[in-house]
Amino acid sequence: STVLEKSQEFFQICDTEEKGFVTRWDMQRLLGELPLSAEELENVFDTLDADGNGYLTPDEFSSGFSEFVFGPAAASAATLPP
Amino acid sequence: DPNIKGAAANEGVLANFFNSLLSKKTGAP
Repeated sequence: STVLEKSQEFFQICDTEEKGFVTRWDMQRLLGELPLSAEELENVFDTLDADGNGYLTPDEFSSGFSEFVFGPAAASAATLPP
Repeated sequence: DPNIKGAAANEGVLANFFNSLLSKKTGAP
């Protein structure tokens, strides 16, 4: 649950307007706040946006965060249906 | 395989992104 909480905190950093999703534009707003280039932020968005619809949901975000914390195998196990 | 290299590069960027968020949260540089 700690990982989930962290993931939600990070999601809120990106979703400053509390829309419930994160767009490419939201990511670019982090340009001055994080030591990443615009291109790197684009890559992060594309990597997290699994279905490629242009919106990052909290689920997609936490799946990407789980992958970062536990590795790719754990993240896919977490997203498998029961 | 360029796809595997691309995936590995993206993992690095993702790690960088989340590490930066962690630093931002904790106030570390």
